[in-house]
Amino acid sequence: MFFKRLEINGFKSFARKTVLEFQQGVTIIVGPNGCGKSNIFDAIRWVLGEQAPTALRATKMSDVIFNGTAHIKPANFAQVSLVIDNRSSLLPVEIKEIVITRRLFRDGESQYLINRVPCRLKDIQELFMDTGIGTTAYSMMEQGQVDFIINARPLERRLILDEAA
Amino acid sequence: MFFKRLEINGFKSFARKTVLEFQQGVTIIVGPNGCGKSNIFDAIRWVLGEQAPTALRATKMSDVIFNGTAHIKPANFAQVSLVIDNRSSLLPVEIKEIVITRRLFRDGESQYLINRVPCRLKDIQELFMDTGIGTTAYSMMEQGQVDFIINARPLERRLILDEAA
Amino acid sequence: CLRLFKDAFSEIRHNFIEIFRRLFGGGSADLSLTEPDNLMESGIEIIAQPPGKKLSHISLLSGGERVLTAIALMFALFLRKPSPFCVLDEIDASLDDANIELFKALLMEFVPDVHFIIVTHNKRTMMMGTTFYGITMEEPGVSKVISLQLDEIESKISLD
Amino acid sequence: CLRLFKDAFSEIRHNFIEIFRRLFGGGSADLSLTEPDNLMESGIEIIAQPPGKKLSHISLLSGGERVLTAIALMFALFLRKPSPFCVLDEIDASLDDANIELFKALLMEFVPDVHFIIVTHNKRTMMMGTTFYGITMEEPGVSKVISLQLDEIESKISLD
Ligand SMILES: Nc1ncnc2c1ncn2[C@@H]1O[C@H](COP(=O)(O)OP(=O)(O)OP(=O)(O)O)[C@@H](O)[C@H]1O
Ligand SMILES: Nc1ncnc2c1ncn2[C@@H]1O[C@H](COP(=O)(O)OP(=O)(O)OP(=O)(O)O)[C@@H](O)[C@H]1O
Ligand SMILES: [Mg+2]
Ligand SMILES: [Mg+2]
Repeated sequence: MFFKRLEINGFKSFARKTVLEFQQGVTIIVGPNGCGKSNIFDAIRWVLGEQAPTALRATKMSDVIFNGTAHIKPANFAQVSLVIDNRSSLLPVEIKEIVITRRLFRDGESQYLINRVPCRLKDIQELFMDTGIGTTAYSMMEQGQVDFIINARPLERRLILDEAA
Repeated sequence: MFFKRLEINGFKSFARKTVLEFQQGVTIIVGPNGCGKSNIFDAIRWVLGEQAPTALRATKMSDVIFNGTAHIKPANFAQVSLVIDNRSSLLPVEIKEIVITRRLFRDGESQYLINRVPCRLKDIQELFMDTGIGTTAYSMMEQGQVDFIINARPLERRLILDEAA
Repeated sequence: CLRLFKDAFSEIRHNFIEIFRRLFGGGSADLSLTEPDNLMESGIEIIAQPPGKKLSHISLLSGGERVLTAIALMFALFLRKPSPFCVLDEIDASLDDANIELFKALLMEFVPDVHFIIVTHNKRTMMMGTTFYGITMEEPGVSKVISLQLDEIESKISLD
Repeated sequence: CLRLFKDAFSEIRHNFIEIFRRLFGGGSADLSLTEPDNLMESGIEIIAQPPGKKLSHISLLSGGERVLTAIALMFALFLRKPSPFCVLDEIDASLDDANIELFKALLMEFVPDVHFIIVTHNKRTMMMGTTFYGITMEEPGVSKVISLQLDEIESKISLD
């Protein structure tokens, strides 16, 4: 097993703490237009360290913090935690369960944590180096982008191939 | 009624002469992937005078001429005719039924005809001037392009609005 | 020319506000000019706020919400300058069933004046047809058109 | 570095040729280098020829053929460097039912090693799930997750 659990709180349309437990196999997510399905994928991309707001359909990173509705005040911060089962020791650490957390406050302060211990983005990136995890083009297919690789210019395709090299 | 009939011959995957009769109301076209549905819309866009190969998913205009299969030789020319019912006199001519034809030969020679009489592209464009017919952005929504107007830059949107002005 | 643009813009804007509210069953929308003092060169911004949600940049809309917003703008343009025909190529691909029904209801209002030609894989959209064509490639690489009735569409699709 | 790229390119190319033929049930495909003499800077061209059709530029492929070709390349990359997870957001939107079944069959081969998380509106794709989540906005603007069983999915979808 790999991703055990995803906890989302104050990220995009997830105003309240929301938990998705994952199991081996295929997880299917359904729901009407605009209900928040793609926002879940944005949460995964974000907690894995994504730095470009446009990759999250945002114009500035603070757009990912829950912005409020007619009845609920905007959130002060967005937080996503990803619990990873590391029994297969894919990640180069001795720990069996790893929790990656990312937080962003309205004032722009950003925090990263591994197993509840504050760390830097670099530490998270090093943890995933060469494991195939991360936001490579072929492990996260965004909505409407599946034929991106067909439309891309030859050099853009080269960059995608290099990720798998 | 408006479009009465579309005749396609040697255009893209339509190797043999093919006729679609239209009636008032909603015409539905179905079929498996790659069978030729979008090619029909390319045929309409082409006979109405489209000059850019990229608007027909082609790299050069001769790409629209039937290119052959394992068993059939490539065609020498592509031809599309559109029969228009003009009883409502929307088009500024006295004729009740107008047939627009466009032909392209392998050697690059291109022909336009109105009611089987050779004419210039300019004559076809003048015929449709200010009638709302033609390949405006809002009367032909290509596959996968429906949210083009949302993704476009503000000045590109202005061009689309100007077409309707 | 300026006079013409001003008229067109205000009519299209009015249509867009109205049609968006009907398609989304509420919420609000608007069109604004990037340079109101320089009409000749100004671009157009789109503002869209689905019902119950706070106003935010249109890039945050979902796939289905973007398509519905684009459809609202398309029909707003149509009302300003109708075209006798309209071709739609799998415009319903990212809409859920509820939104397909709203889209169909809107489209049917234009049917008396506009001839729609629609390519779709969605059974709900097919139901609004009056003429049906199936395209096949019985001979590999060669498109052939067969005329179908509505009942054939039902069975043909399950064969697909 | 050059050595690494050369190895990767030839393995991915081989995978792509193989997977394309399986997904399309025939035809042929290939990857080629725009500058074979300058490996460090060379771009990649994609060649795709569906069964029964003549070889032509990939821009002439249909919407569904392009998606299937992209899926073949995606899995070719996966085979070279597997990732333990893969998220797919409505990747099946433009595929017809026959091609959805081919895509599903291919995906199932990767399931033992890869955890797939898939958003879809298509009932055929849903059938391959082991865990199901429905997302609703009972409270406007606020996403809520509910865990569903397969039988609930069936009824929930018809309610959608
Ligand atoms: N920071 C935020 N605060 C509140 N709501 C937000 C925020 N960012 C995005 N949203 C809302 O999330 C919604 C989009 O959600 P999402 O893209 O996940 O929908 P979806 O379920 O994928 O729908 P579709 O089936 O149409 O693709 C938008 O309506 C948007 O208003
Ligand atoms: N000049 C040509 N000669 C022969 N075949 C052609 C030519 N141009 C395009 N084609 C073929 O037409 C096919 C694409 O057809 P089209 O785009 O109409 O499919 P479609 O029915 O819209 O499918 P989808 O449902 O996937 O969108 C391609 O397989 C392509 O090879
Ligand atoms: Mg989505
Ligand atoms: Mg098509």
